[in-house]
Amino acid sequence: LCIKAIETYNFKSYYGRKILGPFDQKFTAIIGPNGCGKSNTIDALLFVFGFRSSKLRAHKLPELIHNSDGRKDCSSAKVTVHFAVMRTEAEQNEQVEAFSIGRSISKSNKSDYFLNGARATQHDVTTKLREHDVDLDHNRFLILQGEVEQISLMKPTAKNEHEEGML
Amino acid sequence: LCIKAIETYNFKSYYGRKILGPFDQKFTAIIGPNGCGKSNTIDALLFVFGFRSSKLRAHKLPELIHNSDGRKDCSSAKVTVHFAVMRTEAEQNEQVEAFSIGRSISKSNKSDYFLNGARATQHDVTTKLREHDVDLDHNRFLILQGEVEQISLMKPTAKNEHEEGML
Amino acid sequence: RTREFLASFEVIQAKLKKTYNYLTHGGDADLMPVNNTNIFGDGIEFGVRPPNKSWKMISNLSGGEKTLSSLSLIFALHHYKPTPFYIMDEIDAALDYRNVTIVGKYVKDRALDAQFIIISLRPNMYQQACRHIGIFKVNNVTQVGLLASDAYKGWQEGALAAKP
Amino acid sequence: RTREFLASFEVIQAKLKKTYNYLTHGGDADLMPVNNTNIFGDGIEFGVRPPNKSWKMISNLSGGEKTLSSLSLIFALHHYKPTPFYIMDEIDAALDYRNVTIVGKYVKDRALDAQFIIISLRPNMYQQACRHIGIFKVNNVTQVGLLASDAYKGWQEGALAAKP
Ligand SMILES: Nc1ncnc2c1ncn2[C@@H]1O[C@H](COP(=O)(O)OP(=O)(O)OP(=O)(O)O)[C@@H](O)[C@H]1O
Ligand SMILES: Nc1ncnc2c1ncn2[C@@H]1O[C@H](COP(=O)(O)OP(=O)(O)OP(=O)(O)O)[C@@H](O)[C@H]1O
Ligand SMILES: [Mg+2]
Ligand SMILES: [Mg+2]
Repeated sequence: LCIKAIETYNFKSYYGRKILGPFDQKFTAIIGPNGCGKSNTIDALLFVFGFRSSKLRAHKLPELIHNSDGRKDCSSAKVTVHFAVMRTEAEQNEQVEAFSIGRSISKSNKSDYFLNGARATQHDVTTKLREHDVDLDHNRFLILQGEVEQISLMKPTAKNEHEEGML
Repeated sequence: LCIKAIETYNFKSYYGRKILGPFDQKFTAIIGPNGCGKSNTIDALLFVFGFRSSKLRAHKLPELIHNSDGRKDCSSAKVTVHFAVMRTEAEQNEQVEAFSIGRSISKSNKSDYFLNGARATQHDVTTKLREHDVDLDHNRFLILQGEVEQISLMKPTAKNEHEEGML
Repeated sequence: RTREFLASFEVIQAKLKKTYNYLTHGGDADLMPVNNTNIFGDGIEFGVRPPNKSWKMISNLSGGEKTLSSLSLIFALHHYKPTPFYIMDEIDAALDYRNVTIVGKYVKDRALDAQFIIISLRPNMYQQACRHIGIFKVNNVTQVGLLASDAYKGWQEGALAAKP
Repeated sequence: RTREFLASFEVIQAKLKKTYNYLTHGGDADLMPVNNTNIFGDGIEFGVRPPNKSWKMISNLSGGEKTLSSLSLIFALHHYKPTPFYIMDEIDAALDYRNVTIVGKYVKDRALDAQFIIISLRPNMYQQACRHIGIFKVNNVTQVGLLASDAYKGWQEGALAAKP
């Protein structure tokens, strides 16, 4: 499974429709000056994965809707993540499946999920991700800004749960 | 007031006697690879200022005594900070006074303070520092590794105490 | 069940040693049950021996040393139970130049069996990426684009040569 | 007493605006009593408007933006009530290259009225220092020395060119 692109609409600092990508199947670097919106890219991904607002540096989900001087009119935000399932055989990459997962939030705090463009439940979305081995229980795939040092400082019993969970 | 040099004996990763300095009156940079002992330099300073062990990344003061394979024999550690009081007149720097503050810790957790080489109390030491405007109440002179971002995140009432304290 | 746990534990422990040894150029790492007779209850302790140093608990390490320990653990766990992609935000903040280069190269090698999307401010890291996405803010609105390889080098030189 | 407080408050507030404006090349900052009728009780809120952006509370800023806000506050407080020296450990961890250079230059200018001792892994920062103290670890023991200016440049090139 790999992430092809992240499509955003009025999400955090991304006013209007923006496409982040296409991401490399191997190693993509996101670069730019302080405050330009790099970490917001990760927030967009986590938003779609169903993380709660505090993990996205917002107190409530509607705070994720773009809001700046002269653009206070945004009534909703939406993020769609485009995935591809690749098979690598004999140095050849072949796309086996493509799907997209989306999520929207309105000013009234109404949140909807989408699977391949159609309305779905959060459960549908997380099930799809888990089917492809995305570790949504321990979030091992994710290191947020400022968090890397404390991963090794995990309490001994927390490490244990980690391991048991992986069995 | 400026710091001339920091003399250490068996302090943290500094085995034996070491002299850190001479520090520039204006702007000195401490450089070196990860884990070599840069932050320990700051710990040495704070140790002499009377900070408690948790601020020096140790659970108890005796942990500050050098301890590594083959060198488990260190029974005490000592740090002496050499200060100079400078007056700057017409672009000329003239040393008006020089003094030193020291502190030792033994394996048995016995800690002594020194002022100009002679035994003194912690109160003598902090009084001397406060006379020279070192802000030991709010530690405004100090930004430890990883702390700079949260300075601006201070709670509103904490900022208030800061300001009141400065009046 | 305990046997299964011990089996996977040993796989991860072995991979952790190897990974930490590589990232630190000679260090050693270990996972130790806090209590050998009650592995499940008391948990697992993580200790390392940086190259030419003595064994230490992670809490006694410097910022850069902790970062390398964390990354070793993440990569060891991946070997045991892979996830398809990794998203990492400024994992190089506490690393000196040499370690940034080492980690960057390691990520590039690992990228053959997982997709890496890494945010970084450090050229030694991002110049090892296969592709670069540049983000800029214009009038409070984020603009984003895929950078051609010379465009991103131009950004890097501009940043390195930055005059205040 | 409230009058004294307000007087010093305004001095700090003015200096904060100036400092933040300089460090961010055009941003604005403000200290606002949470409750104008109960300044002492309810405290003071710190808000900033990064250049070309809208006013925000510090908690909504990025890592680099928070760093610049913190440093502006520290320097504003220094102007009001100086301390003789500042000890700073890796304050540039979250800063992009341009901001590291800007902060480094600002520290160099401030060093005329306070002594700065700064630990940094970033050349754009430490190359602005007047003197360099190099620290190295040999067999678990820290060695330290004052670096002559060409010696430290050699260390920097070695680090930047580091091959894993
Ligand atoms: N809902 C929103 N509307 C408009 N702007 C927002 C919104 N939420 C966050 N922002 C802005 O996005 C910016 C933060 O972006 P982000 O954290 O992605 O920066 P960054 O590129 O990671 O920076 P750094 O390198 O300093 O970590 C802040 O200026 C913040 O005010
Ligand atoms: N009592 C002690 N005896 C021997 N070594 C010690 C002692 N206390 C700490 N150390 C060692 O000192 C090292 C940490 O030094 P320090 O934190 O100063 O590194 P640093 O140069 O700041 O690194 P970084 O750039 O990663 O922040 C660690 O390896 C730690 O184990
Ligand atoms: Mg960020
Ligand atoms: Mg350090």
